[in-house]
This record gives sequence, C-alpha cells and structure tokens, in this order.
Amino acid sequence: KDGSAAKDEL
Amino acid sequence: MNIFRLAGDMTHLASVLVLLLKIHTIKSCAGVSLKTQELYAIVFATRYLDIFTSFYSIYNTLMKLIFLGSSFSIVWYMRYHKTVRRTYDREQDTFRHWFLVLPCLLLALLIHEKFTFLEVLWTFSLYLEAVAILPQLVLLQRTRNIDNLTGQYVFLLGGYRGFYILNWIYRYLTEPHFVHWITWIAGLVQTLLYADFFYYYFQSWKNNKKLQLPA
Repeated sequence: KDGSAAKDEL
Repeated sequence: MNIFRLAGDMTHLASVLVLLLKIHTIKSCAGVSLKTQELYAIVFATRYLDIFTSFYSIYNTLMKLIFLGSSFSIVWYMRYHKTVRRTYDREQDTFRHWFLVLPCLLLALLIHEKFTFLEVLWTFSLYLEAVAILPQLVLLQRTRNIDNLTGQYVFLLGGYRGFYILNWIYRYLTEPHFVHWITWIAGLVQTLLYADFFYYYFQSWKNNKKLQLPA
C-alpha cells in the first residue's frame, strides 16, 4: 500500500 | 515521522501562528493577501477530506484540525471582522486566483495516482498549494513596505516545504517503494517560487535593511 504512504503527511 | 518532516510541520505551524498573531493582536492584515489565504483554505479543505475516514495518529489529526481552523479563521478575520477587514488593501490584492484553481483541477483530473474522488481532490490540493503563494508574492511586490511579521510569515511558509523535500529524500532512501513523483514535483515547484523572495529576504536580513522586493 505504498500509495497511502504519502497520505500520512500533512 | 522523521526530523525533516517534524521541522517542516513546526515551521508550517509557526507561519500560521505568526499570521494569526499579527491579525489578532494588532488587528491588522495590511500586506496580507486574502486571495492566498482563501487558496490555502481550499488546499486544506481538499487535502484533509480523509480526516474522518483514515486515522494515522493523534498528531496527524490534531495538526489537520489546526491548519483547517487557522486557515478558515484567517479568511473569516480578513473578510468579516469589523476592524481587520478595513486594513485589507483590496485594490492591491487583485491576483485572479480563480485562474489558478481551474488549471490545478484540470491537471489533477489528468495527472493523479488513482482516479478516485478523494485522490483527485488530494492531488488538486497539492497542485493548488504549489501556486497558492502567488497572490501574496505579487502583493508584496506592490506594497513597498513589508512589515516584519508578514515577511516572517512568507519566509516560514516557504521554508516548510523545503524541509518536506528533505523529508521526501529521507523517506525515499529509507522506505522501499516510497516514490511519489506528483508530490515531489509539486513540492519542488512550490519551493522554487519562493526562491527570489528568499534571496531578497536574506539580503535584507544580512544588510539589516528593510525587506524590499524589486518592483
């Protein structure tokens, strides 16, 4: 699920 | 979480606090672009739509609420507060910021990681944030006297994405598969837009002169 990896950023 | 991202978030937080401090204490928004503030409110509204559906950490949710709350309250102050709204230089803040929204929306519809409602709006918020500062930079060029708080606000706002670039490099090097070209390019463009402001900001700081951008 690398796509969500950037979603943990603000 | 890494030190670069934390530094970026704290710098970003400091920028909104400096602006809120200025507006709340001296009841003035002189030199501040309402257009940029409205664009940022849209950026956060479209970036944090997942605030109720996906939970990462207390920190993440708390910061999202702070950024949403601060950006909308700054817009409210500048539009409706009886004293602050009089200090807004409407004639100078004339950038057609809606001309930024549409191209970013179209670009997000064309270039995104997944074609879902949330993902397209999230990508839109990345593109919009990259250009959201333009009305403010144009306004700074017009209003010769840039007061310290406004200068610090723009400086911190520009610095936070610079820390994020270091964070993306760190995550690319330490996390397998952490590749997000869209985020990286938008973040780089955003930081580069501040390049000339940073140059003149440092010049004024080094020569201990008032910050003045060339017309």
